Amino acid sequence: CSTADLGPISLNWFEELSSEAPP
Amino acid sequence: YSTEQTEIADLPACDSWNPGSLQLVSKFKNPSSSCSVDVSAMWWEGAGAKEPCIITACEDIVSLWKPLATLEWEKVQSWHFTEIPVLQIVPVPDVFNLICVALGNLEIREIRALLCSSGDESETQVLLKSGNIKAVLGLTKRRLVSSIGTFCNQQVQIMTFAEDGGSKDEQLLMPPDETILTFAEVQGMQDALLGTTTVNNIVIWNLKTGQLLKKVHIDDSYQASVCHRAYSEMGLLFVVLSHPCAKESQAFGSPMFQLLVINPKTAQSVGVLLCCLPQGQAGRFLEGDVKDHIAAAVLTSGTIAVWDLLLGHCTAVLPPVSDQNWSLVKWSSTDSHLLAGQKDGNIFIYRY
Repeated sequence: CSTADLGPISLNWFEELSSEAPP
Repeated sequence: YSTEQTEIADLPACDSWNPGSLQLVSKFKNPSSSCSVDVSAMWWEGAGAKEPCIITACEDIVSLWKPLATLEWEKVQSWHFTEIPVLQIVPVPDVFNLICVALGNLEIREIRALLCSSGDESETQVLLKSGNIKAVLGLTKRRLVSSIGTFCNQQVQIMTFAEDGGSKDEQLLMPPDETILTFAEVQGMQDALLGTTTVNNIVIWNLKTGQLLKKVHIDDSYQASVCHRAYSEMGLLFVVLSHPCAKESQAFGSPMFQLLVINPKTAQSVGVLLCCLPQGQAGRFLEGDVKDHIAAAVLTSGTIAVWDLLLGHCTAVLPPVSDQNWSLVKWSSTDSHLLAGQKDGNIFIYRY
């Protein structure tokens, strides 16, 4: 399987999702 | 891969498991007359030293067993339950001398803490939660997460214990508006928590802020998946699921465990490994446990099977012993041992 199928990957996904999600 | 491709690629060969990789270390019998429902291992502190102990749970009694020098086990403490039967032990990491248990009939109605201070063997129970409890899990850093209620009337709460198991702090997480089935901690990320839901979503929370970060819809091939383990690597989430409700297929038998990779940023996921039974084995998943990269399951046939998720195949099969089917399997949290139990209270400890 290729990770390309999963879309762009971010090493800081947790911090980025936390800044985007409603408080 | 599609699910079908993964199944073909990972179907284990007949001779790929080694029954000798489980070696019996010790065994003991819980004399309770009620049905044995769970087993767990934990550290217990007494007389200034920490010991690896075994907790056994029958419907009406929970017992603490300490090791003797002769590879035997001695029951040192028991807690009795006369009103509501015990359903499961809920281990809480990083707390000594505290056991949590879930009580109920088909569903959890209460979570209780069982306490025993050093040198004092008096029985103490504290009611922590009551209600329509759907899921509960002990987390690192002395935390316990539980969800009460369903759909929009759901409360997801984190309880933090003091080091001695005493006073506690409580915090709410944003509910996902769909019923939570199971929780899983993300290894190495103490502020991240996953949940599986009844509509086949995996939800991700930030435990520090209580935020619901993402919902990831997973393959509808298997309903009511249970998440056993999760870790984050290179920006991806790897989760190990089991599928207790999966139907047996003629070609591949029942899928037992699945390793799924999720990109949390895009909510895209793909299955990378499907653990099925080796040829010649039959049965469906009854219950199981995953520690590091090793997964163990009790099958409806009464056999225990073990998979190495790195090798991608079954590595050991343990048939019923003394004509008694296995009903419980747990990895010890204190060493690399496998705890295997039978309904009549027999507990066998194997080295893997």
